[in-house]
Amino acid sequence: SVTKRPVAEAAQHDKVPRPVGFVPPPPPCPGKIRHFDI
Amino acid sequence: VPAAPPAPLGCDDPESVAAAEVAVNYINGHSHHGYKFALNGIKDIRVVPQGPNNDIMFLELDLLETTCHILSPTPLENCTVRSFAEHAVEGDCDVKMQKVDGTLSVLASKCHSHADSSEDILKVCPECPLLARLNNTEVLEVVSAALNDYNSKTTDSYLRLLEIGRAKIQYHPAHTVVTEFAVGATNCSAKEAKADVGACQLLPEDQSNFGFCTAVMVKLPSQDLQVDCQLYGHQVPAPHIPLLSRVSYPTGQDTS
Repeated sequence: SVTKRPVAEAAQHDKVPRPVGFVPPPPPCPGKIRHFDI
Repeated sequence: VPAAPPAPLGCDDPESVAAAEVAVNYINGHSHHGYKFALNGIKDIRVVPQGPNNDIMFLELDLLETTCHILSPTPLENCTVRSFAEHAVEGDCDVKMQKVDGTLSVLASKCHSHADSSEDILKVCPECPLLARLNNTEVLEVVSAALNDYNSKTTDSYLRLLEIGRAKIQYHPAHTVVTEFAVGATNCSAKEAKADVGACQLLPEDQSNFGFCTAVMVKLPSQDLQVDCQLYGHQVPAPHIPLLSRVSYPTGQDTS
């Protein structure tokens, strides 16, 4: 019989294990501030 | 299997920065009033492929006013960005560009500039003088007195006011008005102007000679006026910048 796993459990299982020290890349935008932000 | 779409451009990617620099040069090159603006940051960039080696790019740019008037021949990279304490002016620009075979061009730009809020300045620097409106009576009086003072002492050409760039008024420790304004040389000497100032007209485009003045008027405790004007010398004008003809206002400008 096919049982539907709760999302949280599925998400837990499907989560790709990340290597230790993995740093997500910075978001592509907005870019760096060159002088100051007002 | 169709090739995966290219990863979206990051705002700090070299390609994005190159496009932003072309856009900033275009914006400064097509601005008729005020000061040159420098790139402070790229807020967003979106690329819409049109075909092989042909992309449309939409950029959202954050610019900051520099101390160079728009007529100054000083290269932008040598222009100082006005500091926060000097009451900075920010420019928000949306720019549409095209990149064909690696060549970037600006298709359209729309900018809005506005001074930083007084609250922000006073929060960080309670003593800092704030920008005044350019049609403030005191400002107009100081600019007029300063230009008259300069013209009464110069042995060169009689100068006419092109536009007031910015002005600040402070009341402590002394009542002081600081103004910056753009001027143009006329076809009169200062001496001839004394006889008939109405005949003194700005030099024609092919001989134009613009300049920039700063004036500091201390009103109290005793009145003192300091004026300094620097003429740029004749510059080959960019074809699309008409003569300056009106005062601009600091409360934000839209340019397209």
